[in-house]
Amino acid sequence: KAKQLTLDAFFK
Amino acid sequence: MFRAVISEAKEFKKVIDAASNLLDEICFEVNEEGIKARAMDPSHVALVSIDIPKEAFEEYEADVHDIGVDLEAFKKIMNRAKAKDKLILELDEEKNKLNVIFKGAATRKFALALYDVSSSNLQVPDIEYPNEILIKAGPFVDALKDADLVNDHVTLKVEDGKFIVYAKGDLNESETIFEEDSESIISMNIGENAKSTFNLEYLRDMTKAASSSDILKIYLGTDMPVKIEYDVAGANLTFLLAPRIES
Repeated sequence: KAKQLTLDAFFK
Repeated sequence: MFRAVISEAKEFKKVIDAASNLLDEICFEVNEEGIKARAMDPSHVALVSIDIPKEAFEEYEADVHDIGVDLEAFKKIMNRAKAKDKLILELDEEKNKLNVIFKGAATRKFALALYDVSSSNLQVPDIEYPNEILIKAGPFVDALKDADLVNDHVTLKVEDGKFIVYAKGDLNESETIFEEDSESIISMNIGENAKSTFNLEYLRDMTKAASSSDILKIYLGTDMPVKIEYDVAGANLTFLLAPRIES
């Protein structure tokens, strides 16, 4: 099953 | 104070269109160097970054201000621009409005209400990408249109030195292959094979402001946000879109 990530995961 | 004159209102309209496809409101941070804005869409899937250096304007004068506007209202006003109109933007601090003035066969003025949209202090995250592709917008948008026939998401791939736009639906598939020497490609800086899948509607929205001969800079990794950059009317537009992943 595909899941849409948010950009928050990449703001670290 | 803030006052900026843009020689072609229609070109600036593209910048507002690009932002309004993804955002409801925006805060333009203006200072003596130019205008910038950064914002994420409400679902935090996409980021829009706009930079317009003062050199892009015919006249430009500004102190530091945050100018928050409703993009739907701004877009509707910009839709009224005529082909040869000049555009003047000026801040009316007393009335708390942004005056949007078209100068053409007549001078037409709109006063756009300002909103308290706080500037986000967002920075485009400094992600290192293995691949950088410079491609003409027209053929890339065509590849997205092809993909749109078979599904609502699309996979962007770098494979054996080729850039591939691929979509697979329950029944049907589409694929556009760009080889390095194809006339659509300006340059490819390939580090490694990579593959990420994205929502197609967002990608379509992000590329809408580009004319077909404009050059898109696409940064691509594996299961990483895609970064797409291009210039419209002297403004630099940067978009970031989070991927879909198999879980």
